[in-house]
Amino acid sequence: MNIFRFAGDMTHLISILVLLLKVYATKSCSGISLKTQELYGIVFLARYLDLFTDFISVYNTVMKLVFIGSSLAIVWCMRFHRVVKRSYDRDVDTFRHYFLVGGCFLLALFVHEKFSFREVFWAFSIYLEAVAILPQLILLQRSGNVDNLTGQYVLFLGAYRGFYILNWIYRYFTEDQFSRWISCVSGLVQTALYADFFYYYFISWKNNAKLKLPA
Amino acid sequence: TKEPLAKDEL
Repeated sequence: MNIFRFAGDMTHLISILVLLLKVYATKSCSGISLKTQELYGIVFLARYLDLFTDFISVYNTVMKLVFIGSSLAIVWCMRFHRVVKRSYDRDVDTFRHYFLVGGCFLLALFVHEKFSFREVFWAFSIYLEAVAILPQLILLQRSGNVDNLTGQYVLFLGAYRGFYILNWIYRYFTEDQFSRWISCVSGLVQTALYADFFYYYFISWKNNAKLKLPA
Repeated sequence: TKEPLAKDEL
């Protein structure tokens, strides 16, 4: 564990707490893409297949349970919670995210570290996480103004993988046989997808204005 | 084939 990875995990945890706060406190999921939440649920379920077989550390196991539990809880809320589901606008959340699932799975079948059930699903989860934010970013562009909690949620979610990139650089130089090229390339693509959001978020913060993404 | 590294990252 190094400071970059720990900062990344904490930033990821904060993004989830901000999202849970928004949905729980406002009893509303306006501005949140259900499709992105479903993709994240698939990402964690596909990545943490080793949850009960490989024990790395208490921290690792607890964080995996938190990530799986929170993503499934958000999806459940947005689909079935009496009050929250009324604020879900499916007319704006129209990204065809099943293409992302199919495409990433196909890619994982060809590009992986080892052709085994676990490794293919792990590579699939890495590729899918890189593009999982697309429905959410498209929804924010469509819905124009972004409420503060949603903006902070996306900001922290984008920042966490940026910390992981620093972690991979650090591990590359400090550990001899360290090679995480699948995670690195995907992580760079993932963080790059947030570039314009970070830019508009910074502009709105500098001008102390409401965050608006150009359509 | 060499065993892939243990997945110690989240």
